[in-house]
Amino acid sequence: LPAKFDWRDKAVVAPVQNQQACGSCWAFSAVGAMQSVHAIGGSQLEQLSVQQVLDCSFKNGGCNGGSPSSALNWLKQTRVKLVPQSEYTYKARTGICHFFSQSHDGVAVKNFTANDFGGQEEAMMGQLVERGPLAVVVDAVSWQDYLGGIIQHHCSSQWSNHAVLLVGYDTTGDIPYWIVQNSWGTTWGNEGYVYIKIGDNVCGIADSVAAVFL
Amino acid sequence: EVSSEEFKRRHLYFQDATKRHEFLNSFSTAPRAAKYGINQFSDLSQKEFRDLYLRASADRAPLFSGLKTEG
Repeated sequence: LPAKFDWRDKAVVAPVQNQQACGSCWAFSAVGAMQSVHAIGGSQLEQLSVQQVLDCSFKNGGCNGGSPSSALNWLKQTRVKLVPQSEYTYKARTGICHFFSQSHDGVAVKNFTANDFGGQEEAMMGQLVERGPLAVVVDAVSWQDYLGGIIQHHCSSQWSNHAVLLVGYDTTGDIPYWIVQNSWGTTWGNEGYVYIKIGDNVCGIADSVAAVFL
Repeated sequence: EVSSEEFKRRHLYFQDATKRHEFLNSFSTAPRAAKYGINQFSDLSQKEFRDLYLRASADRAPLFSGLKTEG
């Protein structure tokens, strides 16, 4: 495994977005993984519609919450093709699902895996390098006050409450850390990113890690 | 009247936030350790913040077995 790895260096990670006052992080996390894996596969990096997942993934609760793996499961079962964000823009509120014909262009999920990497964060590094950015859930209670730097303490893995996109890691310094894209805009954290110490399952980052196959 | 009530409430949340920052920053002084402080969420109560932004859940995921599975 390389000592540091960052999918942003390969221009396959879309810009940081802002979920605004809507509990849609789960949709941003799942769609973020899809659009990156789509770009890794050779397509042009294109932002896909988060609103389509928010409105149509009936097993989730729209702005009231959901889970990335449940969204990926819905996409896998229904073979729904995600359209570009430009065709179905983000509104920060749950709306009526827009349906598109099967002939309409879009990106479908062929399969996905969701695993607990607790105690196996080195294997998780390998999964990231091999599969592309990963949709993960964390305990982000202390992120309300986060300004930057590497989170090492006081970020329990008591309960998962937020979903984000794991895009890289860096083990070259004193404290090895994950590089995580959040969906709270670029004014939060490190221009929208948060760094989390690797090892000890800080913030519960290894509890539920989803990789996408398109 | 309402706005001064609201102002008082937000000011209280802000004060709570600064106490949290002091606690969280006390954990580590390592150069690259996380820093906590005033940001766009500082005048939200912890409950408001949780209700607005922490709405994800995680389905129980099987332990990674190291096998190369396709899901």
